[in-house]
Amino acid sequence: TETFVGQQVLRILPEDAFQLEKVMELDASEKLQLDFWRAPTYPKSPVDVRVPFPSLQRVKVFLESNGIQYDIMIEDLQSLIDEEKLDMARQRSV
Amino acid sequence: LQTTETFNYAAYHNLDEINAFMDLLVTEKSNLVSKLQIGKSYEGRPINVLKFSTGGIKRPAIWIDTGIHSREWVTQASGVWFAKKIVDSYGKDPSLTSILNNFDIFLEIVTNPDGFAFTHSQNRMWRKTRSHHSGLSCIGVDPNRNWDAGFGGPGSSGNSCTETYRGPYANSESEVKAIVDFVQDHGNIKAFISIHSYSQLLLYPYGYTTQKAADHEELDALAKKAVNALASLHGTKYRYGSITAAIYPASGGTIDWTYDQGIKYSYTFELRDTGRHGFLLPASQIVPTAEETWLALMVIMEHTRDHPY
Repeated sequence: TETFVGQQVLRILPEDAFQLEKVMELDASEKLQLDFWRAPTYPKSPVDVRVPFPSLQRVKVFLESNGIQYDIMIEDLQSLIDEEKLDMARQRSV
Repeated sequence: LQTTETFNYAAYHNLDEINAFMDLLVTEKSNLVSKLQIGKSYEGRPINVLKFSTGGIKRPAIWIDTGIHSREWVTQASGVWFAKKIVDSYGKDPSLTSILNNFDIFLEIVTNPDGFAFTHSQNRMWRKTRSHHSGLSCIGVDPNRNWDAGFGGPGSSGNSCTETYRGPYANSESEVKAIVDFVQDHGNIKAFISIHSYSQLLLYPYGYTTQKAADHEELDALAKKAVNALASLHGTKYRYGSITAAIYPASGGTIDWTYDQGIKYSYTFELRDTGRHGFLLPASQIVPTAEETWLALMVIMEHTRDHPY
């Protein structure tokens, strides 16, 4: 079973066309293994991206160095998945 | 599971549980609901569709599918709720009753069964099908890029390892081909609604071109009415528009193909992300999501009933 330990989902808010282009560069980078839940579209439109643990630092540094605003939408993806599993098991037992 | 009354609609269920639910619904309401198998998935699972019909042969029909992207669990869960809502409303809700007296409704609750099973057993974040095409390094095709509508164009990928991989050719995925064959064989589907999550959007063609659909004004006005109805229940805000205008170019998408087949009322939903949980929307939000979406579905179905073409 695939685990998502250490993975986070970031919500990025590109302010203008330049920042949007930078986020699109991230989207194009295969090395980072990013999973865009909500792809870049227009400036000021949120972009949600799941970031594997090994890429986390690089992505955050990239965003910060380009002045792109972001926050952590899901702090610990695996814990949410575990919670969901537990909830399903609990419902079944009921 | 004893009856569909005791089924827990406020919880996520796996494929076996959803299949059991469908069988039970058919058993309980065999005068209204039947189960059709329209094909088999890549891994050999049946592709099941619920048919709600009050009689007649090849009546005009409304198609609803949920969960072509397997990780979007609130979508399949909403599909289960819609199925129950349809049987409960028939004979009680005059509008739904009149729709069913004139139209059949087809509901495909798990459009990508292999992917859905995989999200329950191996990888919660799996989105694509589970097919493997020879010579390719990665598994899976995005079934919402695999339709014969601008196939291979912008907004789809030729790299099998990406989430938007379009597949080697249009309809390469048995899950897509099954619907294509069904729609073409039926020939009298008047509305086609494909439901995804998340990001709260109601979209209409086109995604493969920036050209406006011939029925753009009507589709736009109907979308506005539908999202207003949706918002009336819990205040959930949706944006609406053509795929290219509201989000981005996406070639090979479901409703572009259905629209080009002559199904005027072709729409796709992106359901809730309230609370910023993304694909991990808490189960407590399933029923509210389904309830509000139902209001929008009713607007589209009523319009389809009242505007024959």
